[in-house]
Amino acid sequence: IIIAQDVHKVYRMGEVNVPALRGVSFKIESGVFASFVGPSGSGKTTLLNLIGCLDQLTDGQLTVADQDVSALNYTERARFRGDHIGFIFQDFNLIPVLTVYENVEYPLVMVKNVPKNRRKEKVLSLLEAVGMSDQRDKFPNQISGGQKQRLATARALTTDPKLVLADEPTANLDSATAYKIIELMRKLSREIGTTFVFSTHDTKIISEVDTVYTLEDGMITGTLIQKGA
Amino acid sequence: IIIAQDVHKVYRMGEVNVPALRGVSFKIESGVFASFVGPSGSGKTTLLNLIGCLDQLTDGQLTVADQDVSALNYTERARFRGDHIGFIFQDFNLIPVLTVYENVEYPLVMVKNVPKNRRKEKVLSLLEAVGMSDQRDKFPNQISGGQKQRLATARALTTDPKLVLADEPTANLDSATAYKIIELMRKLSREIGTTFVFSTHDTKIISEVDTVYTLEDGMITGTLIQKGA
Ligand SMILES: Nc1ncnc2c1ncn2[C@@H]1O[C@H](COP(=O)(O)OP(=O)(O)OP(=O)(O)O)[C@@H](O)[C@H]1O
Ligand SMILES: Nc1ncnc2c1ncn2[C@@H]1O[C@H](COP(=O)(O)OP(=O)(O)OP(=O)(O)O)[C@@H](O)[C@H]1O
Ligand SMILES: [Mg+2]
Ligand SMILES: [Mg+2]
Repeated sequence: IIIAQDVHKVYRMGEVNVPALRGVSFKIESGVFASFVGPSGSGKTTLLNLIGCLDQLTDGQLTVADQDVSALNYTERARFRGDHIGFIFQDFNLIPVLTVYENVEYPLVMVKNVPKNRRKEKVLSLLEAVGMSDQRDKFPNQISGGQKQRLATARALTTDPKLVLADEPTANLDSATAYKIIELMRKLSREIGTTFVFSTHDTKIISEVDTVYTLEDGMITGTLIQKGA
Repeated sequence: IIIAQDVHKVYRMGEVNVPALRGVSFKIESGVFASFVGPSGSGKTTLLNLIGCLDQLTDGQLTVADQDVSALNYTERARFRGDHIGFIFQDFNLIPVLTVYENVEYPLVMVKNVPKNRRKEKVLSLLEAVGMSDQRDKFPNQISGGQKQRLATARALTTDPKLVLADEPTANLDSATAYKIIELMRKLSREIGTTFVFSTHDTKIISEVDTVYTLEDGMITGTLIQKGA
């Protein structure tokens, strides 16, 4: 579902160029659990942003779900992302003026145009799955850090996307809650064949995935195939 | 340095009351490394916010550095915090219009009125200690998640506070970088007797601290004395 060939990303800051990705190549099949690991600043978020069509590569080829994403313009990327991808942001990126319930419901209204009664069923079952049912009427500034993270996860899964990009989804969670989230993702992968690509430092996730790519200084320096826990 | 007696915190949201802390008592001596652990939503950030004078308790007594903090008004709390406490926020709370360098320098200018040449020495040595020297001229939206977290840590240590409250300071860091930060804190504790109180899920921190308090549903359900690693 994801094919990357010699992908480069340079951030241009005035006079200075920051080479965040310096030639990354890999192939992730559909339904796989894969993870990128590596030091802080090694390029994990940058790579997930490219796959998730939130940013454009500066060189190389990147194909997601048979679509060459570098051929898409801004509006086409937003539509492609809405149709196929769920993104769990490292800094959550929640909508502050919507409640917990409305944040999860939003993609179903805006992107998929799902009827109201089926939306309610979906939102409530996801909030239950991430342990957030009793927080549903609160706003993002009225919940804890780990609750924000779980809300961001529920929101990414609400449209049953083919591909979920999860940037540090358990960083703010205790072990028991983290395992609950990982188990939820495993269930989706088994039942509807969702592909999950993680950026993480969490050994609980790393030990669960099929493939681990090590990223250092914008290059892949190691690939470990484990075929899942 | 911190004495809590039967501390309560209720968040009032219109008709609904959320009891985040339901009677917490403990005593943390000066120079100690202590940590609060517990499930997401158990009240760790709420407790650190009370100790850090960012919020007021609703019942009980709380004394920090011999000051009864519930007796302070808003401006007195801000001054007390600026004089004695370094706070590492769970969501970093950086100033977006200041560079990395200026974010670390800011407390030295605003609070301590340190002369410019001594400020430069201090800021550069802290940026070096957290591995962020080459990011100094960037803005917070131009650095990675873990780099933001390390910047938030450097900023909290810049005034050599007596007490540092660190809310999940390693959540976004790989192991090697996390150990570098923990080592920096250990060094400050040894050299200038800084007291560190963590809220964390990171076993690397938990195994290093002198005392571990387990918080569940707003109550302390366990106290483990380890006397440091
Ligand atoms: N401003 C607020 N208004 C209402 N409820 C709040 C507010 N802030 C926090 N809460 C609630 O109080 C409880 C404790 O929150 P707190 O942020 O202290 O938890 P935490 O232990 O730090 O969790 P995490 O590990 O997820 O960061 C949570 O259930 C949260 O939803
Ligand atoms: N908008 C930007 N402008 C300039 N440099 C950037 C920008 N965004 C990221 N960078 C730099 O690119 C490098 C890679 O950043 P990235 O966020 O991908 O790292 P990461 O592996 O996700 O790190 P972390 O584990 O800390 O989240 C970092 O050195 C960062 O400072
Ligand atoms: Mg990142
Ligand atoms: Mg918290």
